[in-house]
Amino acid sequence: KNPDSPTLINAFQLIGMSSCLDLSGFFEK
Amino acid sequence: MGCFHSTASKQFPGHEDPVILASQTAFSVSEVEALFELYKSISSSVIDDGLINKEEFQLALFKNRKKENLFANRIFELFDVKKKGVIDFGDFVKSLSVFHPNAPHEDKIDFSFKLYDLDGTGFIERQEVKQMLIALLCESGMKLADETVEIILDKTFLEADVNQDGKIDKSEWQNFVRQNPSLLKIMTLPYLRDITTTFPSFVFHSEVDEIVT
Repeated sequence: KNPDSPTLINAFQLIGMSSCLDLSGFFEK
Repeated sequence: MGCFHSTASKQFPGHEDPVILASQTAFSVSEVEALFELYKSISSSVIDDGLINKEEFQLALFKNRKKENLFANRIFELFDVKKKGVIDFGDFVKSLSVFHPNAPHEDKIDFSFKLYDLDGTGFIERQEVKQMLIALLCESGMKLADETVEIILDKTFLEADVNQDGKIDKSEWQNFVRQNPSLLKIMTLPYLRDITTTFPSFVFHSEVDEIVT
């Protein structure tokens, strides 16, 4: 690995940031 | 096994036997009964028919019935196990069970695979991931050049798509998730541990004389 190359987040880590994938809303009044 | 009474909840259109549901899921009988309290409130929020439609689902999740979103739609489709366009109590409990902290890891991997396999072909394809990335960028107001999106997709598929056929199959997904366990974070809802405390009123409607776990 090139130590100078920036670490890129993978696509699924980014998608997982969607608030619409967070089901906590069911339990928050 | 507890003793059953004929109660109002047994007459509820979407109701299913909590003992059977508990035996099929990560929930105890008491937790299933507590979930029924939540289910009753969601399923009567727009149309009081004992079933959860998409509008009620979104209203419960986002407090906003008009929020149209690719991910919200996909989650609804996955909860709608019987593909009836509505979620009944059994669907609701079985789907939420996957999000229980004690649910089997494999169930979480399977559910997340289905979530990302938008068209249900049995593969997560590059075009699907791109579509979800663009939806995420729109939702969050983040701006990324198309070139950057392609670089992220290249890197992701280089790591996940081991046989480099342009799509991620179930076994590749299992390996990728093992290497990136944070990807399953969205698959666990800590709230589900305390469901009986969140909805204590289940005690007044309980059908079992004693707590069955």
